[in-house]
Amino acid sequence: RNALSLEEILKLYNQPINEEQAWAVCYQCCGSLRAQGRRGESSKRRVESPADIRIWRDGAVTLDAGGGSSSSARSSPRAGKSEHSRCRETEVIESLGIIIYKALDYGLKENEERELSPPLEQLIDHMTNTVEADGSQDEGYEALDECVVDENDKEVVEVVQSYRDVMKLCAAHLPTQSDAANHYQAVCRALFAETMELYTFLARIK
Amino acid sequence: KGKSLYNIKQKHDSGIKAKISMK
Repeated sequence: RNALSLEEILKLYNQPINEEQAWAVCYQCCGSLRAQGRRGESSKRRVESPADIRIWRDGAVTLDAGGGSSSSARSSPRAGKSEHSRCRETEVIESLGIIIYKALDYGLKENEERELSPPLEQLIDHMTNTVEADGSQDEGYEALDECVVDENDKEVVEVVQSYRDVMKLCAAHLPTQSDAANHYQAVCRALFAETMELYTFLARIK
Repeated sequence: KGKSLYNIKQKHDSGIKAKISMK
Protein backbone atom coordinates (compact mmCIF):
# COMPACT_ATOMS: atom_id res chain seq x y z
CA ARG A 1 0.00 0.00 0.00
CA ASN A 2 1.20 3.48 -0.81
CA ALA A 3 -1.28 5.53 1.19
CA LEU A 4 -3.49 5.34 4.26
CA SER A 5 -6.43 7.53 5.15
CA LEU A 6 -6.40 9.44 8.40
CA GLU A 7 -9.48 7.46 9.38
CA GLU A 8 -7.65 4.14 8.96
CA ILE A 9 -4.79 5.48 11.08
CA LEU A 10 -7.11 6.62 13.87
CA LYS A 11 -8.99 3.31 13.89
CA LEU A 12 -5.83 1.23 13.83
CA TYR A 13 -4.23 3.01 16.78
CA ASN A 14 -7.61 3.63 18.40
CA GLN A 15 -6.19 6.85 19.79
CA PRO A 16 -5.88 10.45 18.70
CA ILE A 17 -2.99 11.77 16.63
CA ASN A 18 -0.30 13.66 18.50
CA GLU A 19 0.24 17.39 18.15
CA GLU A 20 3.25 17.19 15.85
CA GLN A 21 1.28 14.95 13.51
CA ALA A 22 -1.55 17.50 13.52
CA TRP A 23 0.85 20.32 12.54
CA ALA A 24 2.39 18.09 9.87
CA VAL A 25 -0.89 16.98 8.28
CA CYS A 26 -2.11 20.60 8.15
CA TYR A 27 1.12 21.81 6.54
CA GLN A 28 1.44 18.98 4.05
CA CYS A 29 -2.27 19.02 3.08
CA CYS A 30 -2.26 22.77 2.47
CA GLY A 31 0.96 22.36 0.52
CA SER A 32 -0.59 19.85 -1.88
CA LEU A 33 -3.78 21.92 -2.19
CA ARG A 34 -1.70 24.96 -3.05
CA ALA A 35 0.30 23.02 -5.63
CA GLN A 36 -2.95 21.73 -7.16
CA GLY A 37 -4.20 25.31 -7.34
CA ARG A 38 -1.10 26.36 -9.25
CA ARG A 39 -1.61 23.49 -11.71
CA GLY A 40 -5.19 24.63 -12.16
CA GLU A 41 -6.47 21.32 -10.79
CA SER A 42 -7.99 22.58 -7.57
CA SER A 43 -11.35 20.90 -7.16
CA LYS A 44 -12.05 22.71 -3.90
CA ARG A 45 -14.22 20.49 -1.76
CA ARG A 46 -14.83 20.50 1.98
CA VAL A 47 -13.16 17.79 4.02
CA GLU A 48 -16.10 15.73 5.22
CA SER A 49 -14.33 13.08 7.26
CA PRO A 50 -10.88 11.73 8.14
CA ALA A 51 -11.42 9.27 5.30
CA ASP A 52 -10.91 12.18 2.89
CA ILE A 53 -7.36 12.83 4.07
CA ARG A 54 -4.73 10.55 2.58
CA ILE A 55 -1.19 10.19 4.01
CA TRP A 56 1.23 8.80 1.46
CA ARG A 57 4.35 6.65 1.91
CA ASP A 58 6.59 9.55 0.90
CA GLY A 59 5.02 11.87 3.46
CA ALA A 60 2.72 13.74 1.09
CA VAL A 61 -0.83 14.44 2.24
CA THR A 62 -3.70 14.87 -0.19
CA LEU A 63 -7.43 15.34 -0.10
CA ASP A 64 -9.18 12.41 -1.72
CA ALA A 65 -11.83 14.03 -3.94
CA GLY A 66 -14.08 11.03 -3.79
CA GLY A 67 -13.14 9.65 -0.37
CA GLY A 68 -16.35 8.45 1.22
CA SER A 69 -18.43 11.38 -0.01
CA SER A 70 -21.48 10.31 -1.98
CA SER A 71 -20.97 10.05 -5.70
CA SER A 72 -23.34 12.94 -6.30
CA ALA A 73 -20.90 15.28 -4.54
CA ARG A 74 -18.04 13.84 -6.51
CA SER A 75 -17.27 15.51 -9.77
CA SER A 76 -14.20 15.63 -11.91
CA PRO A 77 -11.77 18.49 -11.23
CA ARG A 78 -12.51 19.71 -14.72
CA ALA A 79 -16.16 20.41 -13.79
CA GLY A 80 -17.31 23.98 -14.38
CA LYS A 81 -17.22 26.68 -11.69
CA SER A 82 -20.95 26.49 -11.09
CA GLU A 83 -20.93 22.89 -9.74
CA HIS A 84 -22.41 22.91 -6.26
CA SER A 85 -19.59 21.14 -4.45
CA ARG A 86 -16.98 23.80 -5.30
CA CYS A 87 -16.31 26.02 -2.41
CA ARG A 88 -13.90 28.69 -1.43
CA GLU A 89 -10.38 28.04 -0.19
CA THR A 90 -11.36 29.33 3.24
CA GLU A 91 -14.15 26.75 3.48
CA VAL A 92 -11.71 23.95 2.67
CA ILE A 93 -9.35 25.33 5.35
CA GLU A 94 -12.18 25.51 7.88
CA SER A 95 -13.27 21.94 7.18
CA LEU A 96 -9.65 20.74 7.40
CA GLY A 97 -9.26 22.45 10.77
CA ILE A 98 -12.40 20.79 12.08
CA ILE A 99 -11.31 17.33 10.96
CA ILE A 100 -7.83 17.80 12.40
CA TYR A 101 -9.35 18.85 15.72
CA LYS A 102 -11.56 15.76 15.67
CA ALA A 103 -8.50 13.62 15.03
CA LEU A 104 -6.87 15.21 18.09
CA ASP A 105 -10.05 14.57 20.04
CA TYR A 106 -10.54 11.00 18.78
CA GLY A 107 -11.89 8.65 21.46
CA LEU A 108 -12.53 11.34 24.06
CA LYS A 109 -15.92 11.55 25.64
CA GLU A 110 -18.31 14.34 24.79
CA ASN A 111 -17.66 16.15 28.09
CA GLU A 112 -13.89 15.63 27.96
CA GLU A 113 -11.57 18.08 26.26
CA ARG A 114 -7.93 17.60 25.40
CA GLU A 115 -5.55 20.31 26.53
CA LEU A 116 -3.82 21.51 23.40
CA SER A 117 -0.70 23.64 23.37
CA PRO A 118 -1.65 27.30 22.83
CA PRO A 119 0.02 27.55 19.38
CA LEU A 120 -1.84 24.49 18.06
CA GLU A 121 -5.13 25.66 19.54
CA GLN A 122 -4.52 29.04 17.93
CA LEU A 123 -3.81 27.40 14.55
CA ILE A 124 -7.07 25.46 14.67
CA ASP A 125 -8.94 28.50 15.91
CA HIS A 126 -7.57 30.53 12.98
CA MET A 127 -8.37 27.77 10.51
CA THR A 128 -11.94 27.46 11.73
CA ASN A 129 -12.47 31.22 11.80
CA THR A 130 -11.06 32.19 8.43
CA VAL A 131 -11.60 35.61 6.93
CA GLU A 132 -12.68 36.13 3.36
CA ALA A 133 -10.00 37.79 1.25
CA ASP A 134 -11.02 40.97 -0.59
CA GLY A 135 -11.30 39.22 -3.96
CA SER A 136 -7.67 39.77 -4.89
CA GLN A 137 -6.93 36.41 -3.38
CA ASP A 138 -6.82 33.29 -5.47
CA GLU A 139 -4.81 30.20 -4.79
CA GLY A 140 -1.19 30.40 -5.70
CA TYR A 141 -1.36 34.19 -5.89
CA GLU A 142 1.96 35.21 -4.52
CA ALA A 143 0.91 38.75 -3.51
CA LEU A 144 3.38 40.32 -1.14
CA ASP A 145 0.59 40.93 1.32
CA GLU A 146 1.62 43.34 3.95
CA CYS A 147 2.51 41.18 6.89
CA VAL A 148 3.12 41.78 10.52
CA VAL A 149 6.45 40.78 12.06
CA ASP A 150 7.14 40.28 15.73
CA GLU A 151 10.12 41.48 17.72
CA ASN A 152 12.54 38.88 16.39
CA ASP A 153 11.44 39.56 12.82
CA LYS A 154 9.24 36.44 12.62
CA GLU A 155 6.27 36.83 10.27
CA VAL A 156 3.03 36.66 12.29
CA VAL A 157 -0.16 35.52 10.54
CA GLU A 158 -3.07 37.19 12.25
CA VAL A 159 -5.91 36.01 10.01
CA VAL A 160 -6.00 32.93 7.82
CA GLN A 161 -7.14 33.58 4.27
CA SER A 162 -5.23 30.99 2.26
CA TYR A 163 -3.40 27.67 2.35
CA ARG A 164 -0.21 29.73 2.40
CA ASP A 165 -1.26 31.42 5.64
CA VAL A 166 -1.82 28.01 7.28
CA MET A 167 1.62 26.89 6.09
CA LYS A 168 3.19 30.05 7.51
CA LEU A 169 1.58 29.42 10.90
CA CYS A 170 2.83 25.82 10.84
CA ALA A 171 6.33 26.92 9.86
CA ALA A 172 6.37 29.53 12.63
CA HIS A 173 5.87 26.68 15.10
CA LEU A 174 9.34 25.35 14.28
CA PRO A 175 12.70 26.64 15.55
CA THR A 176 13.91 26.95 11.95
CA GLN A 177 11.05 27.91 9.66
CA SER A 178 13.00 27.16 6.51
CA ASP A 179 13.09 23.51 7.55
CA ALA A 180 9.29 23.19 7.66
CA ALA A 181 8.84 21.29 4.39
CA ASN A 182 11.44 18.65 5.21
CA HIS A 183 10.41 18.33 8.83
CA TYR A 184 6.69 17.95 8.25
CA GLN A 185 7.20 15.57 5.36
CA ALA A 186 9.37 13.42 7.62
CA VAL A 187 6.69 13.43 10.34
CA CYS A 188 4.05 12.27 7.84
CA ARG A 189 6.40 9.69 6.36
CA ALA A 190 7.00 8.29 9.84
CA LEU A 191 3.27 8.32 10.57
CA PHE A 192 2.68 6.22 7.45
CA ALA A 193 5.58 3.85 8.16
CA GLU A 194 4.70 3.25 11.82
CA THR A 195 1.08 2.67 10.98
CA MET A 196 1.95 0.20 8.23
CA GLU A 197 4.22 -1.62 10.66
CA LEU A 198 1.37 -1.94 13.16
CA TYR A 199 -1.05 -2.91 10.37
CA THR A 200 1.26 -5.71 9.18
CA PHE A 201 1.94 -6.90 12.72
CA LEU A 202 -1.78 -7.10 13.56
CA ALA A 203 -2.52 -8.85 10.26
CA ARG A 204 0.14 -11.43 11.04
CA ILE A 205 -1.29 -12.03 14.52
CA LYS A 206 -4.79 -12.43 13.08
CA LYS B 1 -6.13 2.12 29.61
CA GLY B 2 -2.52 3.24 29.57
CA LYS B 3 -1.58 6.73 30.66
CA SER B 4 -2.46 9.11 27.85
CA LEU B 5 0.20 11.36 26.41
CA TYR B 6 -1.95 14.44 26.82
CA ASN B 7 -3.99 16.08 29.55
CA ILE B 8 -7.74 15.85 29.56
CA LYS B 9 -9.92 18.46 31.18
CA GLN B 10 -13.63 19.06 31.55
CA LYS B 11 -15.08 20.39 28.32
CA HIS B 12 -15.68 24.12 28.65
CA ASP B 13 -18.49 26.03 26.96
CA SER B 14 -16.10 28.64 25.64
CA GLY B 15 -13.38 26.15 24.76
CA ILE B 16 -12.33 25.21 21.25
CA LYS B 17 -14.12 21.85 21.43
CA ALA B 18 -17.44 23.58 22.08
CA LYS B 19 -16.79 26.11 19.30
CA ILE B 20 -15.95 23.37 16.82
CA SER B 21 -18.89 21.18 17.76
CA MET B 22 -21.17 24.09 16.86
CA LYS B 23 -19.69 24.34 13.35
